Amino acid sequence: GIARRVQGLVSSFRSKGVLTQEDINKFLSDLRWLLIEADVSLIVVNDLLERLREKLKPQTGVVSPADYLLKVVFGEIAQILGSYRPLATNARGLSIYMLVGLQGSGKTTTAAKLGFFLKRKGKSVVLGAADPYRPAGAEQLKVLAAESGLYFESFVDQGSVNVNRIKEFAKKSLHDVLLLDTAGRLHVEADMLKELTQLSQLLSPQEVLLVVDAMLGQEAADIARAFKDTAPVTGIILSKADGDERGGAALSVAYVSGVPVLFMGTGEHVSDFEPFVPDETAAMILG
Amino acid sequence: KVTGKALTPEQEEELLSRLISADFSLSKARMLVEKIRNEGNSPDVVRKTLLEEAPPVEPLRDDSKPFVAFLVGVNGVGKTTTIAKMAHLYSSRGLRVVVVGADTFRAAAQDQLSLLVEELPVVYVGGERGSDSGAVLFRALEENKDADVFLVDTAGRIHTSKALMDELGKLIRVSKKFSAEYPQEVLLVLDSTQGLQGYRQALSFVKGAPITGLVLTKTDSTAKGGMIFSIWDELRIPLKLVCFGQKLTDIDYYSPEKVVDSIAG
Ligand SMILES: Nc1nc2c(ncn2[C@@H]2O[C@H](COP(=O)(O)OP(=O)(O)OP(=O)(O)O)[C@@H](O)[C@H]2O)c(=O)[nH]1
Ligand SMILES: Nc1nc2c(ncn2[C@@H]2O[C@H](COP(=O)(O)OP(=O)(O)OP(=O)(O)O)[C@@H](O)[C@H]2O)c(=O)[nH]1
Ligand SMILES: [Mg+2]
Ligand SMILES: [Mg+2]
Repeated sequence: GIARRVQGLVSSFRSKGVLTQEDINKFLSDLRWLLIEADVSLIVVNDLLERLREKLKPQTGVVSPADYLLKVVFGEIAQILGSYRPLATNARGLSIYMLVGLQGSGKTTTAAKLGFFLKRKGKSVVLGAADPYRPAGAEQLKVLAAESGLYFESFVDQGSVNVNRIKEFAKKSLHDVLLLDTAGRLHVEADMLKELTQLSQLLSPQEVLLVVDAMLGQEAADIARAFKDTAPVTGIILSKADGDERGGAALSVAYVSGVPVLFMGTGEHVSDFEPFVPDETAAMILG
Repeated sequence: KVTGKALTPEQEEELLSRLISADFSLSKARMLVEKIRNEGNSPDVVRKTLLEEAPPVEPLRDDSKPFVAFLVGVNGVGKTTTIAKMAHLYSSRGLRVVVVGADTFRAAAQDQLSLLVEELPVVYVGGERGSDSGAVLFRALEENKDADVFLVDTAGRIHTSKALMDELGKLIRVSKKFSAEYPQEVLLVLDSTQGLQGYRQALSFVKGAPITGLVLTKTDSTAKGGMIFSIWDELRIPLKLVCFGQKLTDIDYYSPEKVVDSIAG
């Protein structure tokens, strides 16, 4: 992960007593390649380095240079990534949380995981199918709901999402939470992004959660930007964090979207799901 | 976009950045820029160098009948959808195709694949969720002795999982009961949006199975697939199929020119 690599880079400063501007420049130059090799999007690497360049100051030896470098870099990364905070609730009734993201990113599975997590916190949760395209997509959500003891409702009618039915359901529902699983879409599919904008405008969900595959490559920054411009993304859920030792995509998406990583998916089972904390649970991503 | 003259240092930096953004590994990107600089810096040299370094076209080993192909890969990359696309490709040529739904693990995996191919003139063999995937494959091969093509879908699993490698090994052994030639292809499906992670997946998968080729999916995204250069360079695994959408017809054979053009811009 990123953390272990940065620690490795900093270890060469352990023997140093002071930190000169020249040391800082060399460190930043090495850090650039380290972040690229950790799969952070290039544009985010460049921005992050600029921020660090402004923050890092020469040290006269009161603080160990290695500790100082680690503190500033980790502090910056942790701040960008954000961390778990309780999900927003609708004071006037059913809270709607929308799950959005690329094809295959893990939205449907994550809906079940998040639903199960909220249920264990005492919430009454409904998993709502709002993906009219994926063959057996609604069935997949229904099976997962049944396995985790969650309610299920399909809002797909004749190849499209029935928004009025969702609104009707929300009005009458005595449940606490409706998790809407939407169709996967690329950041370059204009009509699909438009559909997403309409959905969020019509439903005014309490949360729009971007499900991001932790294994994304350089494209992560552009993906985050497109979704951020399309709908009011309020949080990130990192999926398949068990598949990656680099963690770059998490940093890219958090940086560009400006919203925190709230949860992390760490496996295929409904219990492989945890609130995101940059220092401990992010060990999987930050290493 | 470089136009006409030798590359300036700024243009070289821009080329390096473009290659990194196209998911080339750092070492590969640097090596390419070095090669381009030594060969004289021009847009034609960029294209020519990329073509030289690109994986060659290696056709699918589908000329012997029956032809058995496994599709493997991590979760959500597009294995199931690609199986359906290949089923359409082969069945529309009049070949007798058997689609083997050997993902007996994931929720609604069987429903998804059987729905995807239900309009196609193919045989679908699947199994109950939780049943043994080897038994599904065995039954498919046993009950369709006159088929031309067997397309085997497998469960997605993280590339570092030993359980995956064991299951893959088991499926290969089952197919070998019918012919030493099987499977002629074990295709590793890579999601182009995962960039260099795909290269790491390839490193892992080759330890557990004889990977014969790659499928690159979701190229309708903006990802350029640069990691296939490293996979060819270090593992000698060629790219065979490219997918660019969710329709059954959104599949084509790999073309080095098309890949290079999308990178060179
Ligand atoms: N290992 C691992 N697999 C995961 C995780 N989350 C989801 N998956 C798997 O990833 C694959 C894709 O998950 P889905 O939930 O179908 O993804 P999706 O975003 O709904 O896909 P579309 O609806 O087609 O866009 C499935 O095989 C899931 O089991 C995770 O945290 N870890
Ligand atoms: N845009 C685009 N989407 C694709 C492509 N290939 C597959 N998909 C979509 O990606 C999602 C996942 O595809 P699947 O075929 O279920 O992937 P998988 O590898 O079988 O997933 P698991 O079995 O869960 O591991 C689906 O929504 C597909 O429609 C492609 O080339 N382009
Ligand atoms: Mg889904
Ligand atoms: Mg599948």
